Amino acid sequence: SAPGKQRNQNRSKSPKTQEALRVSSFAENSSADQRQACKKHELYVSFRDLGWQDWIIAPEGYAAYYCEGECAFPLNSYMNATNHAIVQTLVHFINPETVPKPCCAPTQLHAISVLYFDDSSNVILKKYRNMVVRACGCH
Amino acid sequence: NFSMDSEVHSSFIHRRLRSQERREMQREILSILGLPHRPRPHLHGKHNSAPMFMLDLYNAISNEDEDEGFSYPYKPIFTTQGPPLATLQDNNFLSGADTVMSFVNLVEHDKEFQSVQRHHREFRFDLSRIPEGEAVTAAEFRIYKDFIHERFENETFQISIYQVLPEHSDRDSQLFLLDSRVIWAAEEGWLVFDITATSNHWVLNPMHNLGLQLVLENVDGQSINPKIGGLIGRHGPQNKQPFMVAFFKATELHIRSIR
Repeated sequence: SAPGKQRNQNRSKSPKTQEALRVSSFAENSSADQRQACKKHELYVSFRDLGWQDWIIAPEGYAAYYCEGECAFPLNSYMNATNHAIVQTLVHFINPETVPKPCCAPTQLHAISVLYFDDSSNVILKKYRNMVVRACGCH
Repeated sequence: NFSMDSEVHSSFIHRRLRSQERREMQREILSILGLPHRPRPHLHGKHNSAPMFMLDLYNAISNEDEDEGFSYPYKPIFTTQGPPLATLQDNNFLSGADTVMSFVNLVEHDKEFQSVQRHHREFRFDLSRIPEGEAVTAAEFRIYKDFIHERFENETFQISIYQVLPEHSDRDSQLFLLDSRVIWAAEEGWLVFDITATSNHWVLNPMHNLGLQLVLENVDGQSINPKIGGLIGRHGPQNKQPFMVAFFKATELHIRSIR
């Protein structure tokens, strides 16, 4: 909990400002710690580069994305932290040797459709679920 | 170290994969796609009718919500100068399909069979390699009908599609009428026949898959050569070849094994 003096100072500020400060403070700490917050990173899977254009008709590739980063306090709202992640972080603080930090992992996944030839030159249009990361978060 | 992380991140994105890494990546992605190996199609006919039809379908669904199944845009996919010849009346079951698959006709040559009684044309499709855990919800046989200049515009033909039934010891193979309709000589476009029940039967009993027979008759009930009626066969243009398309819905949840 914050000390009394600081709490009084913050009282005049709107909750949004406080949140902004907290984010800013976290950003500073992060850069100080030289760690990156849990977020989505771009990763394009190119079927063309894999040399599959002879059997995959469409798409040429797809933006798969992946999640990477540190899940540490404060777990801001943009990180989509679960309640469990907060508990996990607390327990990690208490016992860092044995309890790991929460994981930065996908919280929302989407499908892609792939159109391809099979061995018999028949054509298959199939929906593959959970292929594209839409959002990352701490679990 | 943040700068080091950045470099690693950056190099991870841009570095070209070594051949071994590339092979491993290919293996991993094939595994994600649920394929045992990289398919090696014999033909590269991306401009054949079936791949083009499927590509139209792909383009139609690619803008839709990816969480939903395919909703089948049941307008005539290959719009021609003429009016659409046929559409399925009820396409509700088509929406929500997980997989759509087209099948090439395996009959090597158009044998315009001219038995004593009648002309007919044969079609066969290999349904033995349908995706695992998928059930057929709908299936269609599609054949293109060209405009016939030599005929009167108001002349009509009757086109009938039969399922070939297995032979019994006491008789030759029999035919089971699936659908029959009247077409005008002046009409042009894709004819679509519902063969859902037949496809399900073939999936469950592969030995009974003896294909389809098409018979064209004039107004007097005499069988005529399908070519004369404008029905495109194997010798016709690539983008008008007859084919079969089936819609599947997953019957079970696929759980990837832990590796």
